Amino acid sequence: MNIFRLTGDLSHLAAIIILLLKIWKTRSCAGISGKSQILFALVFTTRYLDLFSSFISLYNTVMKVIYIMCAYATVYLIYGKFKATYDGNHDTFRVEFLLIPVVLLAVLINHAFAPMEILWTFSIYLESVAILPQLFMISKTGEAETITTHYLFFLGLYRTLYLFNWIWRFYFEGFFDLIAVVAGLVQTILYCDFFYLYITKVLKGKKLSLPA
Amino acid sequence: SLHRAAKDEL
Repeated sequence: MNIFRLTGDLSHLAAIIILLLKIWKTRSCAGISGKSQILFALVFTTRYLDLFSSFISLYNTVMKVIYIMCAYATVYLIYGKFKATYDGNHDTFRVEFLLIPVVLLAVLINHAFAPMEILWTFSIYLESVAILPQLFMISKTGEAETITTHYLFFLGLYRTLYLFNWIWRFYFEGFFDLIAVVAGLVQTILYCDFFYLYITKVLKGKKLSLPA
Repeated sequence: SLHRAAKDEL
């Protein structure tokens, strides 16, 4: 464990909690892409199947359980409890255009052709593009609630910090995982446009609205 | 030894 990975995980946890609280407190999931949240739940489900088979640390187990529970709770709030506030007309990204290439890539490019390995690789590739329906929805509505931008900021920051974690691990531990690094780079690059708007607008007290 | 890092990560 290093400071980048720890702050990365805490940033990820903050994002997940911010979103859950936003929906719960405002009793509304306006502006939130349910599709992205389903993809995140799928990412956690396929990545954390080893929750029962291999114990790494209490921290690892506790965080995985929290992530999975929050992901499904968020999906339930969007499609169940507060579905009347779900903005389906703007959440129209064709997720099959993500899932099919990700499945193919996971089957073709992986570290080992074994079920758990393929599922882990699928979850890594899927996570790198899972935010696209959300970013697409914001581009369609032309704006985002400020609390939603904070959610996206911490979500984008988490994988950016993981990139530094991998630099750290490469330098100090000689570890390197090309699949995780390349997918993490793609994931972070997808946030660049948002980071620019967040820093130049939201942090100056303005509302995030597109076109910039 | 460049091998898997990410298995112990979240």
